[in-house]
Amino acid sequence: NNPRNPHHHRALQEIRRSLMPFANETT
Amino acid sequence: MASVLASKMGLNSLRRKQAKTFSVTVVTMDADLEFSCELKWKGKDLFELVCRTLGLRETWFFGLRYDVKDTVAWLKMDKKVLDHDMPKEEPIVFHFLAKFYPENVEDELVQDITQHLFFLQVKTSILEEEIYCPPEASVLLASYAIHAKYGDYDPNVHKPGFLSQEELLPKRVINLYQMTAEMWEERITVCYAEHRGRTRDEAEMEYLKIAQDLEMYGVNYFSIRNKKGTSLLLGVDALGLHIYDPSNKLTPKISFPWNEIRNISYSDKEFAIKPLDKRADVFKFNSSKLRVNKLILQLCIGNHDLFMRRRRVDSLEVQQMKMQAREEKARKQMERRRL
Repeated sequence: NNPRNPHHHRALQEIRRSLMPFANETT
Repeated sequence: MASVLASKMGLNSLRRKQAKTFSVTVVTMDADLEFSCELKWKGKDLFELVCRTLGLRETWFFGLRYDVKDTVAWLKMDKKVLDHDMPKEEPIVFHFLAKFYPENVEDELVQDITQHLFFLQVKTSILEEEIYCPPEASVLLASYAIHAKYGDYDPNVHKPGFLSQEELLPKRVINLYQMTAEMWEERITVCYAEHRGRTRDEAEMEYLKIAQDLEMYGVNYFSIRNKKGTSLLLGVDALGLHIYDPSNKLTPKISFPWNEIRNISYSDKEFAIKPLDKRADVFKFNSSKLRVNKLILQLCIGNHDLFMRRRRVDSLEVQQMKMQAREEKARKQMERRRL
């Protein structure tokens, strides 16, 4: 599911990347 | 003098005895309202009073919900309030909530109060995990929720620690990462700073648009069984009926859009969805609880009515109401620009 607004889409990708290094091992 | 007083007192107690009222508390997403209702009032009388008190005119999205046994039910408009099967201890508590959702939030919501109530309801459902929200979307949405609460980002005011008392994210999301509260605040603040230049109202609308784009609200889910006895989930929303596997609420196995349904019948405690396409199978299902079946039926009728109404021209009254609300919005925007 991607938001219609490309700006939101980019923002979500950026947030996902910034969270990744801190993910618990189980995730 | 004494006898006049006594007769007045007598009259007052008589009046009290003959009281034709009962008290209710109506809990909205941002206030608790107390009302005194006449015994003869129908659901409609109370509902209209609440809407008038709130100044809300987009009434068709909302309803008064009450708890009954282990489920919920909505107050019927044409039935006396006291004739509903509910606990009668006063004050009787109702929740004023969105019962139906727009197909397109940006086009359909007109009044600020409607938007605000939707925003608060969706935000609460996300934080309380009634709605599944992926981690990255939780952070983006939190940044808009903060924007709606604190106004535009100002680094001189919004210094580290300013979110320390806020409930920002669903617990499930927090538990997925090894991050401190400060780290979460920093992530959210980075996003907050990125959408500078918006008003609080605009931030609320953006929140709703993102949540709608990601299909994070608007579906009422029910546990059902098909005629083979398989446990499934039924989703009722503005666009139609959806059947899900209980382990995947996000992607329906089958969907029945309203405009492809010939008829939905309910008899002998069983629903049957008959598609327009006569070659397609009739889908039969039910919930084991009678109250839930009633709720499903009500939501089907209400959502279908709204679906049809959206495809017709608005009544003159609604046109006028929408025009007034748009003028008011434009006037506010002009004022803001001038300031």
